[in-house]
Amino acid sequence: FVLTEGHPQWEKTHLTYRIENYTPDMSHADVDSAIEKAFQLWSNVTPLKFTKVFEGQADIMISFQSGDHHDNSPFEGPGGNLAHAFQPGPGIGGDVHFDEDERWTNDLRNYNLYRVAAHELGHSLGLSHSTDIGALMYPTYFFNGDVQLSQDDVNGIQAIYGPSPDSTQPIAPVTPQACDSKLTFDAITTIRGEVMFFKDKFYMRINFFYPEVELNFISVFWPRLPNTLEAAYELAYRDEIRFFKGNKYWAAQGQNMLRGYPKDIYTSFGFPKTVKNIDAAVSEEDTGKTYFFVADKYWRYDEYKRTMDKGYPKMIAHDFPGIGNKVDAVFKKDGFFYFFHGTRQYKFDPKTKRVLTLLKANSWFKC
Amino acid sequence: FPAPSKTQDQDVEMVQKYLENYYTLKNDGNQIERKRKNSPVVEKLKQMQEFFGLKITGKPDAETLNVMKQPRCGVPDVAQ
Repeated sequence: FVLTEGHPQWEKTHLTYRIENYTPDMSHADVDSAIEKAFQLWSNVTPLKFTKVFEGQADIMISFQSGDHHDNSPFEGPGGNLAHAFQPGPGIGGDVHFDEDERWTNDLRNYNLYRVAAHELGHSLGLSHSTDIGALMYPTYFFNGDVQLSQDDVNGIQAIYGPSPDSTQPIAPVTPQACDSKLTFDAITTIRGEVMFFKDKFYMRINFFYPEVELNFISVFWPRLPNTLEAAYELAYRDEIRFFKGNKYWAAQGQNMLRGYPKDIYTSFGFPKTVKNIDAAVSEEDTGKTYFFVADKYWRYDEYKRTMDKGYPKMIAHDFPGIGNKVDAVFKKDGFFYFFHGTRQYKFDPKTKRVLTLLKANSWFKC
Repeated sequence: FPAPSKTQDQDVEMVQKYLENYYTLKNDGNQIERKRKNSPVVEKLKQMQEFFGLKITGKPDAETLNVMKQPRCGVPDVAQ
């Protein structure tokens, strides 16, 4: 997070705000609600309280403006620059301007007013832009249906105003850091020659012509997938990726989610109802066999016959000696299985049934 | 797809405007200046690439142009 240069802040904790005018794109009630919810995000984690007033000069004046509206930053028409806000202070200080040349909505269509207002009020309270892509204070617009302060946002605003006097503070998500030695994964899959790692609501991606680890929201590619996936695997001959959570799974081809999903794992794969979720999965392109790891056991499924092979489940420790009894994630590359459990990664040779190397989970990120 | 080798003119304009708006690049209108290797544009581009965790090349590559085209907040990324 970044505190605005000079660390401007409000000297009082009770602030007023006024909505000076309304966009014709939404009902007054929807605008009021979006702005009120945006203020609530920040008051939930600080001692700040916000009261709406209907006339006169409020601390934070909110308005919809177009083009040059006689402050130092004219808007430039649709797209690009959506809104701006001024740091705490008298007069224009704290004020928020939304570009009326944008379409404002209260749903997933561009641009969601609640999402943008939550960001701009961060500026009104003394925050600048964060480099954390999971933070509300990140400069570019991204909205996948939920608006919540990340831990980065909470740390920033509490560096200025301290925590909320109410002990019940909402749990704020933390953006994974590729080189955090304690990094663990929810799921991992190959995808068209690349490897994609999943953690909470983020993917981390390595491709060999671009050394930096790409980190972004899973919903950038697959908007309808749930957060915190549990398993994923690539069915290369069908150019499909399958994502698992609970007893359901989704399928995608590239960025296109396939229709008719989610399906349940019982009907599709023949799992017994005692299986509530899949920990990890990997498919072998040459044999068409998919391995599903559940607790300390694993199943083998034949993708061509579309049936579970006989004699399963078997114990993981028996057929994959050395990798322990539980798997968080697994993928196959260049003939080797890479098993992940916690911060450990096991490079496993399926031919000799031996662990070849013990690695850190984030060894692929070349930290 | 690989980005076109030569950045299109409108991209040059967009880069200039983006850096003026969000990275306090001074607009001195000096075309020659913009072409020089260590011109302020290159420095500001590197600053923007570092902010967004992009490869720091000082060149308006495809990744960098893609970020610049994304809708965003009008407040600068660096202190005025």
